[in-house]
Amino acid sequence: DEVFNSTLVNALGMYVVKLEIGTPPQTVYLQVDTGSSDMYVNDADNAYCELMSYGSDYASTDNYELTATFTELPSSTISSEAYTTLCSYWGAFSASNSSTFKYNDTHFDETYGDGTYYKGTYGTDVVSLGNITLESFSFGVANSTENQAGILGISLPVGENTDSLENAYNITPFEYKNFPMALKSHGKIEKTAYSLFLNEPDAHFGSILFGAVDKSKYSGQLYTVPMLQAFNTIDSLNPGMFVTAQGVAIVDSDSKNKTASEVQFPVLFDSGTTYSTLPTGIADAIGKIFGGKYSSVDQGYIVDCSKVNNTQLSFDFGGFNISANISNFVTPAKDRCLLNIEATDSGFVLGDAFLVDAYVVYDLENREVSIAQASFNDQEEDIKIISDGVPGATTAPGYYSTWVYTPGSPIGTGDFYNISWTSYSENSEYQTLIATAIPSSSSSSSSSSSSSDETTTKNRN
Amino acid sequence: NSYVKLPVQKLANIPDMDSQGASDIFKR
Repeated sequence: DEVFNSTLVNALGMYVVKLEIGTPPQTVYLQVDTGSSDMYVNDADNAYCELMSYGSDYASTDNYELTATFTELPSSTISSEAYTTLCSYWGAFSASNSSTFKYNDTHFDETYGDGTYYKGTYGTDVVSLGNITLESFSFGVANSTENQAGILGISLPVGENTDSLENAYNITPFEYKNFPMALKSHGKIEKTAYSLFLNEPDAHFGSILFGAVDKSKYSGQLYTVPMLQAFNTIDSLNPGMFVTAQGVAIVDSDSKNKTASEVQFPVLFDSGTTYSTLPTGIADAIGKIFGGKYSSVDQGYIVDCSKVNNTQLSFDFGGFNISANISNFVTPAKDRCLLNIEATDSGFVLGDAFLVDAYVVYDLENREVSIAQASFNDQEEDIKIISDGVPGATTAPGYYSTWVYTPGSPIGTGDFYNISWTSYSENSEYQTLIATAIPSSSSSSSSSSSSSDETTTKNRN
Repeated sequence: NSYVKLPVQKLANIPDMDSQGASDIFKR
């Protein structure tokens, strides 16, 4: 009934690579996803892209006043070309316009952790990146999706959607050479491994180095830990390159540690996730250290902004720690800040907010991950080829102290920070912080009503 | 040279106007 001034929240952004597909080449930008294994491109003719082109999604904005902020990017990153649809901004693929594309009559139907999906058919075509060409490369063309961009999944082949289509399409599970595997089979790299460097949060470019390590991009020691076998088999419900997190601590500006948890849990370094999802007990312990209140709608803790300055979120992965600036996880909103750590009971992920401060080497063949603290010193490249082990990496002291699956228990045993804490999950005052970030002066809501915090005493797990 | 280096470009996510909240764009 009245004008409501809404703020569009910048979801940090996503990390993409540019590829050329087909003959003649069609340009697509694909989200780099270490949490999935298939490459999908949007079919230029899919219904979602057509819908977006007609703008019907915007018909309901009549009652909103939209504001936007534009940030200039280097001229080399975005051309001045006018994009007629959001899908064409990211690049969509027209199979009929490629003389070398072949459908292989295998369907895919993949849903991700955020509920988005791609459905369509696999096919093969020429894929090129720079001066490298991969002939007859397998990927999916999505004719049903609500994602504007395609995706480049570079995880283990066991995570390919072809392994989970038996019931839906009566397809015998099989694996194909996904992108990192194809690079090796085409002789472009010696081992199916790659190093991810997202660079500083404000940087426009990072890099992914297939088949090598750049020693100039990290500081300190590069430690190796094993991928967890429970997530590496065809029977795994949630396949992926999970490793064991052994503990979590907050380190303030005086280098004083506050241990949040010494509980083992499996976690994925996922470039396709913006923030993080952690076990509820551990997330609550972190939230409590900052005096936060959990908002299930905002998927994070509402905190005083002053409490999250000059602080690091540090993870122990087995005798060594990797720390990320807590500001990477923070979204300022209204007069408070949202600490974007989602509490969950399964599927624990450290996303871009953590990965910007980490240098991660994924060794898909040896099923190991090597991790170091990222370095932003802009030193000259020092690239070493991965031919057997990862150059410069040493086995972590806690290599063999891995999380072990126990039926019914998603995490290990141990102590949380302060075994009693306050659960704020239903705190109504902050349930929709982001949605009401800048309410109109005339608006009123029940959110101003007082709420009582539910206090729950938790026992040791 | 036995390695392939790809620049990874950080692009702003265009919010999906059809979605019901920010939660839809937080994780994949």
